[in-house]
Amino acid sequence: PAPSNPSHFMKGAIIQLATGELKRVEDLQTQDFVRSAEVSGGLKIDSSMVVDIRTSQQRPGLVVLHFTVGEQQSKVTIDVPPEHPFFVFGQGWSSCSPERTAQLYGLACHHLQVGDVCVSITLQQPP
Amino acid sequence: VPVFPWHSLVPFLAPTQSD
Repeated sequence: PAPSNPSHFMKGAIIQLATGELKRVEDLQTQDFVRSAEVSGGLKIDSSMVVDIRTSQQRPGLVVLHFTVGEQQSKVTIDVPPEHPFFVFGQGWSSCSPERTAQLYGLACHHLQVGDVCVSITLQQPP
Repeated sequence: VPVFPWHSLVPFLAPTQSD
C-alpha cells in the first residue's frame, strides 16, 4: 500500500507562521520556528536531541527514534516512517532516509544522525 | 492552495513530568 504522505512536507507547500507570514516549507529556517513559538502564546520550542535510531521490531518499515527533550532531558520515543523529515537546529530538514524523502516529497534533506538536535514543540509551562 | 500551520511540521514532544 502507498504510504500516507502528509502534504505539508511536499516541496512547495505553503506554511503559515504564527506571525502571519507565508513561506514555502523548503525555505523555513530555525528562526521561523523560534519566532512563531514566541508569538503564538502557550507553545514553546524545545531542543530534542536524537540519542538512538533503530529499525522497529514491532512495526516493520518504521524507525524508532529516541530523543532527550528539553532542559529536563526527558526521554521520548517515537515511531516514524524513514522519510519523515525533522527540522534540525542550524541545519534544516533532515530524515533517516533523505533518498525516500526526496522521492516522496521532493524535499531536500540532510541525513538525520545521533547527536542532531531537532525542533520540537511543547506546552509553555505556566510561570 | 492549501496553507498549513507551522506547528504541524514539528513533533509535539511532551516530556512526562515526574515531580
